[in-house]
Amino acid sequence: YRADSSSNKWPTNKLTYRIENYTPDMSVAEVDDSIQRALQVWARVTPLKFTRIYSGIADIMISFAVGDHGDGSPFDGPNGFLAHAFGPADGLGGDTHFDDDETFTFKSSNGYNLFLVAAHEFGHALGLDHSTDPGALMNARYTYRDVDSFVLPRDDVRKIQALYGSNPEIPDKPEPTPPPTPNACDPRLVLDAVTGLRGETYFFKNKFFWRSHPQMPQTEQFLIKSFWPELPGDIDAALEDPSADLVYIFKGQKVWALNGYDVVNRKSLSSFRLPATVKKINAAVYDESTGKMLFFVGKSYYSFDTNNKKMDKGYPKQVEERFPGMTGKVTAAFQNNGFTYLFSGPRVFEFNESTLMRVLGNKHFLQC
Amino acid sequence: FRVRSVPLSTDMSDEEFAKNYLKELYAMQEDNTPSFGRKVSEMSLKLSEMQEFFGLKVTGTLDAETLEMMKQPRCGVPDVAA
Repeated sequence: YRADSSSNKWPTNKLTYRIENYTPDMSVAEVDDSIQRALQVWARVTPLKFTRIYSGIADIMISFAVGDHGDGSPFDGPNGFLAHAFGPADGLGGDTHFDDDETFTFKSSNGYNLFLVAAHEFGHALGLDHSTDPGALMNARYTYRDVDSFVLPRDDVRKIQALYGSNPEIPDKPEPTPPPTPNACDPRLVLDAVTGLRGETYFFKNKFFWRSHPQMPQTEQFLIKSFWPELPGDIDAALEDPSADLVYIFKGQKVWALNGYDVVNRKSLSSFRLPATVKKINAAVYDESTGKMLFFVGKSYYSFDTNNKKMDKGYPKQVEERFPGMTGKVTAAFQNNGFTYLFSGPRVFEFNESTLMRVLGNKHFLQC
Repeated sequence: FRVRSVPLSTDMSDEEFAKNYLKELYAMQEDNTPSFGRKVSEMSLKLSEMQEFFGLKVTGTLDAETLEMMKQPRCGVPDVAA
């Protein structure tokens, strides 16, 4: 009998759980709280009710173990497999085991957050399989997410409600809308930001990004936090300074400097000599032919000289002055092979210097 | 930083690691050498299955990106029902 998901479901909506032992990484209260909140993730969107018992056999027996712990699915030491659970059934069914060779945490993004791991495993214990949706809680890979603002993604809500139905009790305050994973084929898709990164191109939307390589037709979608746990979602702009091998991520007044996986610096918008009146930018691009960074704010733009670290004189200027035909607000921008691409809503304006060459759609870049 | 999907000069440990991963999570059978005239080893088929599951480029070979994905922390429940 192996740790395995199954498309079964429990014959009842009233389930019991029991915490058999504890990890030394956290206090008893923190483990209890994490487990209880992880079960609530599923109870909130279904008729399921979970009752804790402290002795005897519960539907969901929860324990921490290492290595071969007698269920036919041995753990593998630190990292790798973090936990597993058995699908709904008698006996071992529903039981959930955590690999205590891991470091489990209560709130921080260091180690593995027990609430997130448990919420995922309880999805299996209720009958869910892994999801191919990179934003789903039931995606097989562990990805840190902000725990306090956690909302069960739409893919997971849809699948658990297909098994058990929705929660008949109308909550006294409306549930936050389950966040959908952005769809590259959505004709109304408006990207948050686009940037090059060591020869690839990254397209950001909400908590996700698509990654595209010039020699590969397909793009892969990831959660931003699966690469950079510190970065927020819904960023405003991004640009790469290839001469410094840095990517800058902008959100509000904050700027993060990335070198590969690492956040190597944190700045503010003012460090790019933008006037204090500018509270956020909408897009940014590094012009390789001039070594200038262009910052777009609405229908205007500023030019920052990276060599002498100064804002060029006479700015802001109208975007249309430099890019005739670009009449809308610029929402994202990047350069590739000498062309400048300015995104305005779902449309993409391709410029060769100041000459408008084509008006494209996102699908030109994102495989649909 | 993560390199692109390029064939790996895999040392045994990576190869072994990948085989164990596929056995655990993709129900790859022990013996995965081509047999009965099969042109494509079961390992290549299982690699393709895993690459497709994670939205990677489906090459059927153990490239750097696939190995990197295999090494990411994850749930121990198989991705395909045994």
